[in-house]
Amino acid sequence: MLELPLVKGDPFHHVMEAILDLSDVAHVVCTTRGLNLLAVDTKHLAIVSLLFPAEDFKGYTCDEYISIGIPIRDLVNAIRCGDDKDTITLKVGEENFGTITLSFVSPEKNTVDYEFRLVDAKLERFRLPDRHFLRSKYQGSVKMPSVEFRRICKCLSNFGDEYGVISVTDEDLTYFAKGTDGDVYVEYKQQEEDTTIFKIDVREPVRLAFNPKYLNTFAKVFTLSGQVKLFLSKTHPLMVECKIGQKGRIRCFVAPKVEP
Amino acid sequence: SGVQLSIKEFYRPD
Repeated sequence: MLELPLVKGDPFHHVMEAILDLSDVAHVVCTTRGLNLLAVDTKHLAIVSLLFPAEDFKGYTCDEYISIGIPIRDLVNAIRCGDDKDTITLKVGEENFGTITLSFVSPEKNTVDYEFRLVDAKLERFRLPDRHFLRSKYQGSVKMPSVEFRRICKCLSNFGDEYGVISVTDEDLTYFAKGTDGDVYVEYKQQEEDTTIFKIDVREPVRLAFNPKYLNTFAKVFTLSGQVKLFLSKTHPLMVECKIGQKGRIRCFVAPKVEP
Repeated sequence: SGVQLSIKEFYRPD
């Protein structure tokens, strides 16, 4: 049995809204320890993963291992229909195996229940790298304010939706996007006096090409946290992470492009 | 503008 309390605008809802146009199904694994959501876009260019430990989820109840595929559009449409003041609970029970129920209870105790079919999402689950892998295989990381990161992603995506590059050295971080009529180039210098807001940590310079559209899609999710951390590798997907609550986190992986 | 790689080339199904 699973009971997942949700609030309009919480990280779970935010991630679902963000990936609405990229993916049809979110694969969710729940255990007594917490929730792990994973969604892959239909073109297999990006993955988003949300980890939410039970202690960060007030009212979370799960007494067994549950692995389900949630139809993203149905869930988002239902949440959008609810009122901001409603208490929302996602339920998966033994008696209604194969379906999930989304219950909305207003402050006056009026209720609306949505019931929809679960989706088979076994093929959409990938074994993602752990922190040890990121430390050993990635040549650099950059910590920066999430609002700033979103602004850049929006700018890159508006300018050129197909081709962007992130480069990092121990002195600066640069973003580049190629548009049809021109290019955009953004540079951040590492400030020696303050590394709490912006910090570059590289073993060797890294240059990574990617599609800015995907990064822009996820960037709004990262504003749930004050800061984001980018992990860059010459041979692996770009990974962006932000922390949610005490021990929760959101990660997105964007597959690179091989430069001509 | 480069050849787009798939995420499947990096991560195996769980």
